[in-house]
Amino acid sequence: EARVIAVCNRKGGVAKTTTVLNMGASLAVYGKRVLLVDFDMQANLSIVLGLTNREKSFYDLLHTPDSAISEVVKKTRYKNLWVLPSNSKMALLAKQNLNRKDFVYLLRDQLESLKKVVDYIIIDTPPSIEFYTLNALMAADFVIIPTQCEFLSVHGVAHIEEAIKVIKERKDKSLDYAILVTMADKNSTAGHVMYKKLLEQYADKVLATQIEHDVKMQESQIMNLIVAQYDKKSPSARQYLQLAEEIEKMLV
Amino acid sequence: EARVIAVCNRKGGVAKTTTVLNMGASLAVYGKRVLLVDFDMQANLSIVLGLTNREKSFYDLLHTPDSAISEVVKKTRYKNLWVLPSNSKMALLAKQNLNRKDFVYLLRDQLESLKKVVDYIIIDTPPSIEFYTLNALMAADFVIIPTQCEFLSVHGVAHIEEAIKVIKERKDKSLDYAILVTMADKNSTAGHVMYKKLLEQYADKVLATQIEHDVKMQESQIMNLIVAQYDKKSPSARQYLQLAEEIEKMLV
Ligand SMILES: Nc1ncnc2c1ncn2[C@@H]1O[C@H](COP(=O)(O)OP(=O)(O)OP(=O)(O)O)[C@@H](O)[C@H]1O
Ligand SMILES: Nc1ncnc2c1ncn2[C@@H]1O[C@H](COP(=O)(O)OP(=O)(O)OP(=O)(O)O)[C@@H](O)[C@H]1O
Ligand SMILES: [Mg+2]
Ligand SMILES: [Mg+2]
Repeated sequence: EARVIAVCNRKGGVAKTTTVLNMGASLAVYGKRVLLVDFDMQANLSIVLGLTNREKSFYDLLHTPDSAISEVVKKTRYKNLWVLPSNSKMALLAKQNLNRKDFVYLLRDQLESLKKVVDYIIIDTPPSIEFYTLNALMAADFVIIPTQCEFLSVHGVAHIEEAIKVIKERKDKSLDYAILVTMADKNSTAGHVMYKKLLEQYADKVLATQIEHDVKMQESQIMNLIVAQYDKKSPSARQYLQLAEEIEKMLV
Repeated sequence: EARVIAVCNRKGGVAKTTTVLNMGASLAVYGKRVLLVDFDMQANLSIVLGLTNREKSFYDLLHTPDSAISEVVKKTRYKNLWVLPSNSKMALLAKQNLNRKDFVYLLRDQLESLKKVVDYIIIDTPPSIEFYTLNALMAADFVIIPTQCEFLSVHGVAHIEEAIKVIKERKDKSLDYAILVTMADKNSTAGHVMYKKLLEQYADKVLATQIEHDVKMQESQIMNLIVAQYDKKSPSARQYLQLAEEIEKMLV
């Protein structure tokens, strides 16, 4: 059955979307069947994949009677990599469903049938802890928390960690997590200071792989490509492949 | 009467909080009386100023009968610079007030009395277009949209610009805006490509001042200082002072 990974951090701009895409694509390169789920109304994952607002999203799946998730999931240009896109209707999802007692299970329930046909489901979430992120946490059995080695990002890790703890207790479910350092600047003293702080607070949760700041990553997104296709020798391409290996060893 | 500036972008991590703090502090350095409003439940502005969750926030102001805004506004360690902090109760603000027909005026109405005693009110907002950002837009007469010269940030500018347009029409209010390039990397080809795109779409809205990527800024936040106090010769310190001048010329 598929491993379901939620990629979460309420701090903005820490490479959640970038990690969902490039870690997911790297697992696919290793022959795993991977479904990426864009569960953010900003639809950044969908945009970076070159999709438009005309694509169907999880909202359409939920609100179209008798629609099958297979009609909404799309192939990407990459072998073994599929995506469940987001579109502007995703903004309505929270508004229309927040009052349901079971609103946190909406995503999990729809993903059930897919867990038999893929190896990984990786969920992108918005920079906040609310409807969308809570749905992702409930659907997941593992959480990756990307963070930069900067004061405010490191400070934000505690909040998502707290949410994970609450979900584990109240829903009596297993939910482990790991922290991924992103956009690392090896030459930054401030970066080293904050990395130390991260290790002090979360020692065994910090992944060995770090993704360094790499202009090739920004260039790849302008081209709507995964960085491994844009420039497979670039540091971030190699590091996301390395991350896929590390995750495989941890979860399988 | 005070000029009210909302600092908004639904893209995460584009230096909204950093701009509210450092542009606000720079205006204060020039002798203006400046109130910073932390209207984000993440409370990053308050945290960077060294404040804790024990401080009163806008929520306390609204929900404590007969409380005056002067009891909630705090001096900062900087001359001419005050802050209305955020705390974790701010998460309740949206939940408890979204159903009010006039919810978008909550912030504006509370700020009225303060507009006579300061020169600038600068509002920090979360990376989303919803309750908090809409309140900030309704209270403001000017919007600064910080953005990086990166594919997803530039893409996000259109959304806040759209929200501004809608508010101007539906509320028949004047609301102008300008775009501030942040964390600029002069050596990045991708950055130059995206800067061109920004100019193509928003030519006359892009501010002349750009804030470059500067490790001193990250260090200053670890120290809970404005960058001008931490290292006044640093590029970002000089650029935020320059920005304050440019804004003064535009708005006064
Ligand atoms: N390794 C890297 N090197 C350089 N730039 C990067 C790297 N990883 C991500 N970026 C850039 O940083 C920006 C933020 O990344 P991304 O949008 O993935 O973050 P996010 O956490 O999903 O943001 P949000 O909170 O807005 O959803 C993007 O412009 C992206 O291209
Ligand atoms: N000029 C700069 N040079 C280097 N780092 C910067 C600069 N400006 C901001 N930063 C860093 O970038 C990160 C993001 O900045 P900031 O938190 O202000 O963005 P934001 O848009 O408010 O994020 P969010 O969407 O999470 O509210 C912070 O760690 C900050 O220290
Ligand atoms: Mg994202
Ligand atoms: Mg912020």
